[in-house]
Amino acid sequence: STVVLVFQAPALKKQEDEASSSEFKFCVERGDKIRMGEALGRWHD
Amino acid sequence: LFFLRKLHTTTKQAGASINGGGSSSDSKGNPFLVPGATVATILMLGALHARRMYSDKKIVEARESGIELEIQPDVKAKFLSMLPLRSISRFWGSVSSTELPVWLRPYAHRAWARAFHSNLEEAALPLDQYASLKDFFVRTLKEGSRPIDSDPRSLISPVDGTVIRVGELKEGVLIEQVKGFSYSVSSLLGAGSFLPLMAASDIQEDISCQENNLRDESRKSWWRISLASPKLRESSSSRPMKGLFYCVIYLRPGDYHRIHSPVDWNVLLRRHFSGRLYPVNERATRTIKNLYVENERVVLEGRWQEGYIAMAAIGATNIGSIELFIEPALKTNQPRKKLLQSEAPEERVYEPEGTGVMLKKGDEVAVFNMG
Repeated sequence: STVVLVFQAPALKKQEDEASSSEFKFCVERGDKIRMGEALGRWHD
Repeated sequence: LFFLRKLHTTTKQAGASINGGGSSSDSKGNPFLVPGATVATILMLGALHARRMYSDKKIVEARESGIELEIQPDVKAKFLSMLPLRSISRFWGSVSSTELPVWLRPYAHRAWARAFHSNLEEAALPLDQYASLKDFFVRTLKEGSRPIDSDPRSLISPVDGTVIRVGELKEGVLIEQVKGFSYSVSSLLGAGSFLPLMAASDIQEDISCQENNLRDESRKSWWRISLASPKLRESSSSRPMKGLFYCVIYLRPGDYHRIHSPVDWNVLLRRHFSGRLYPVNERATRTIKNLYVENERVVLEGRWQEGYIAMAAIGATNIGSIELFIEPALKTNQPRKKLLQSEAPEERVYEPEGTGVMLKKGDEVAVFNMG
């Protein structure tokens, strides 16, 4: 079984820069094992 | 169970014959005579398991050396599509829900835990209190086994599992299944998803100021708008905007299979896609295109403090049904009445409209059931 999460989170995109400098950051990477309740990501003002 | 009962009976018979002083070497009553077919089956299963382990090891080695998995449709994948996977799944569900004798329960559950690396110390109840394998599979955990991240600016994992993909959705609104093959988010969540509407509405405000002719097209997707008016999109991208992120988590058979709320949110809508029930393991992701879009799934959509949020629980052959705690009447993995696959998902808007069901971070939302 699989769970897919899709969500909006604070992000900042600059016109001159192709890559978005997002304010939301994932705390995990591909291949990581994670347990329920652990942070997937955090955001800052 | 049949095998164990038979073994138990033959052992009893053997004991009786030994006590009775019987020394006959006849096959009748011999405690060590296991039928040849059973031995052959055990050997075959062992060989298949060993082969699978070898294949998994090769995949891990390939990934560690930086080789990306690519889609490789094969004969087995085609063969899978011809199998009655729903019937197999339902049969497995009824087998796994068979009540086990109390003496057998700890052995059966320990065997499952050993095979799939489950942590038995976390189980909320003693093993003999799980009447069937199905009950054990959906076990709750001891209090405090899964502390919830207390940071109010964090989004937590709704499940135990392995992170398959994470990232930000860009222009295509696609999620990569494997290298070179992606599936569309709107296909996963449903064509009537709030996703494009909510993403487009912010943009549409800017668009409507500059181009009145776009005002009436309220259901345009982000993708269409980006194609139709790239200049407008550039101007809107110069200011802070909310991004769309995604995370795909795979649950192995030994993992805790309850789904919790990742944030405080309002669930506004539920959508049920009665699709196929392909396996969703790593091999299947490489060999079956649109795997997540094809499979039976339940999608919850709603709003949280930062905007849109959706969670899709995707079933598989062995774990085919999804039980929603916020809607216990929902039945999934039902026998198919029509020969043709129904494309339209079944939808329910939660009351009161606009507010729906409020869930707190860490609340139990759903559970994956066997079969």
